[in-house]
Amino acid sequence: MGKIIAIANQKGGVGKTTTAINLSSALAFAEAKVLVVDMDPQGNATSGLGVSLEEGQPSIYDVLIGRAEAKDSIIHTSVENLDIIPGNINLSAAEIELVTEISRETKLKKALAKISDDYTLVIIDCPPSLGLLTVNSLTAANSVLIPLQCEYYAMEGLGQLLNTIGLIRESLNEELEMEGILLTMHNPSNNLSKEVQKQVEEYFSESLFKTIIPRNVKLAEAPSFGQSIIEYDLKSKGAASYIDLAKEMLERIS
Amino acid sequence: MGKIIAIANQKGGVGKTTTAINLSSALAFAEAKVLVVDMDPQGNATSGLGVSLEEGQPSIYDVLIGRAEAKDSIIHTSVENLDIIPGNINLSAAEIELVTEISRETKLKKALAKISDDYTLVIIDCPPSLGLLTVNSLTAANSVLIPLQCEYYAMEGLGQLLNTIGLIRESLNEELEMEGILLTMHNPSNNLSKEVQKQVEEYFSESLFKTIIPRNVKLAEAPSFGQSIIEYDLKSKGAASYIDLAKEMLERIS
Ligand SMILES: Nc1ncnc2c1ncn2[C@@H]1O[C@H](COP(=O)(O)OP(=O)(O)OP(=O)(O)O)[C@@H](O)[C@H]1O
Ligand SMILES: Nc1ncnc2c1ncn2[C@@H]1O[C@H](COP(=O)(O)OP(=O)(O)OP(=O)(O)O)[C@@H](O)[C@H]1O
Ligand SMILES: [Mg+2]
Ligand SMILES: [Mg+2]
Repeated sequence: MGKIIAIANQKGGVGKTTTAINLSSALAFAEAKVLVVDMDPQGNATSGLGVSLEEGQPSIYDVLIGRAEAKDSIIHTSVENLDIIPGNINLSAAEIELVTEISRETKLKKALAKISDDYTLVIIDCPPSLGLLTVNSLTAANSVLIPLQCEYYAMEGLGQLLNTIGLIRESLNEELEMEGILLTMHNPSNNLSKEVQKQVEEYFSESLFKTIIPRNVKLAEAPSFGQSIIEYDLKSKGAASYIDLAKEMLERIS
Repeated sequence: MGKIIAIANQKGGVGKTTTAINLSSALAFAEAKVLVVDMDPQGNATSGLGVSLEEGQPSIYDVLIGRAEAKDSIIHTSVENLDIIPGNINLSAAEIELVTEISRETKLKKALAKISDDYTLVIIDCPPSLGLLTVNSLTAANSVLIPLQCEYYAMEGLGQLLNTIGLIRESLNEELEMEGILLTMHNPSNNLSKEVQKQVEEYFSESLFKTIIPRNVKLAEAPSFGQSIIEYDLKSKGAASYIDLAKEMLERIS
C-alpha cells in the first residue's frame, strides 16, 4: 500500500504541477485513494485544486519543521478520494532553516511514513530546483516521475537530474526507482517536439511512458477555476491524455 | 554607466533566460556593451549563447565564494559587444555554502561593482526561486525586469514576487527599482492570454512594457544552435519583438 511518487524536474515550467493535479484526479475518479503533497513554495498544486489555506491551518512546512503531524495537515479536496497536504510561501524558509538540522534530508520521509498506508498513492509536487525540498521529496519517494517538456533546455537539464537521482539513491534512498519520463506540451506539428521525442526514444526508451501529453490550452485554463482537467473539460485532449496516463499507472500498481 | 538589471520570477518557464539572451543580443547589435551574468545552476543562458565552460575556467560560482575575480571570469560570446560570466551546476552548492557566511546577500553586488562600469548594461538571469541566488541578484541590481507568462500560475506568483522585491528594497537595496513587467508567450487568439493581459493592464499599467513578446517557436529553436534569435532568424516575430524591447530599453537608458 501507499506507493510514494515524486514529480520532479529542476527545469521550470515543464508541467510538474499540471501532472501532479491531473494524474491524481484521474486516479481518484478511478477509485484510487490519492494524497497530493505540495512541496513548492509557490503552492500551485494547492490553488490548482481549489484549496486555500486558512489562518492557523498547518501546511507541509509545519510538518517539515516538526510543528504539526502529517495527519493533522491533510485537507479533503472537492474531488472524492483526493486529499492534499498544502504548500505555501513559508516553504522557502524551510530551505534555509533545515540546512543546519540533523537528518535534514529525511524529514519528509519520516512524516509521510505515518500516513502513506492510508492511501493507494502519494504524489509529491516538487519546486523547480535541486535544493533541500526536492532532496527531501526524492528521499521520501519510492519512485520519481520526470515530466519533460519537448524543448531544448528541458532536454539539456535531464542529465543533471538523472545525476542527482543517482546521488540520492547512493546516499539517502537506495530504493528510489525511475517511474518514468513523461513527454509534456507535445505538439506533433512542431519539429522541435518531434526532435526531442526522437532523442528521448533513442536514449531512454525503457523509461518513457507510452502516454504523451499534448499541448492543450484547456490544461492551462483549468487551474484558474481551481479544477483538475477532469472536472473542467472531460472531453478535452488534455483530459484524455491524463486519463490514459492514469490507466498506465494503475496497470503498474496492481 | 553600467546599469544592472536582474531578470527575475520564481515561477518556472516564463521566459527569463529567453529574455536575458535576446534582449542583451539585440542591445549588443545596437552597439551597447552588455554583460550577461548567469546565476542559474541550470546554466541555460550560458549554453543558449553557445558558450561551454572549459575545465578550470571560473564561473559565477567561483566569484561568489571568493575564489575568482569577476574580471577573470568574463567570456566573450560570438556576438560582438556581448560578454558573459557563465553559470553551472556548482551554483546549487552556493545556496547552501553561503547560508552561514557574513553578508551572504551582498557577494554578487561587491563582485559586480568592480566591473560594471566597463559595460552599458549588465543583465542577470535568475533561477526559478526566491533563494539566496535570486536575493543576491536583486541586491546587486539597480532594477528588476519581470517576465510574465500570460497564464494563471504566473499571475498568481506575481504578488509573492512583488512582496520579496519590497523586502529587499527595505533591508538590502533601497535603490532597487521596477524596470517593468514584460508579457511573454502571448497568444492573441487565446482567451487566457487576453484575460491575463487585461488583469495586468488594470493593476500594473504603469510598470508594463509597451512591447509584448508573442509565442513564437523560433525562440524555442534558437538555443539548440547556441544562438540568439537575432542570429538564428532575424525575420521572425520573436526577433522583431526583442528588437522592439531593446529600443524601449535604449530610450530609458539614454
Ligand atoms: N500540456 C499542456 N498544454 C498547455 N499548457 C500546459 C500544459 N501543461 C502545463 N501547461 C501550462 O504551462 C504552465 C507551466 O506548467 P506547470 O506550472 O504545471 O509547470 P511546473 O513544472 O509545475 O512549473 P514550475 O517549475 O514553476 O513548478 C502553466 O501555466 C500550465 O497551466
Ligand atoms: N516567446 C516564446 N515563444 C515560444 N517559446 C518560448 C518563448 N519564450 C521562451 N520560450 C521557450 O519556453 C521555454 C521556457 O523559457 P525559458 O527557459 O526562457 O524560461 P525561464 O523562465 O528562463 O525558465 P526557468 O524558470 O527554468 O529558468 C524554453 O524552452 C524556451 O525556449
Ligand atoms: Mg509547479
Ligand atoms: Mg531560465
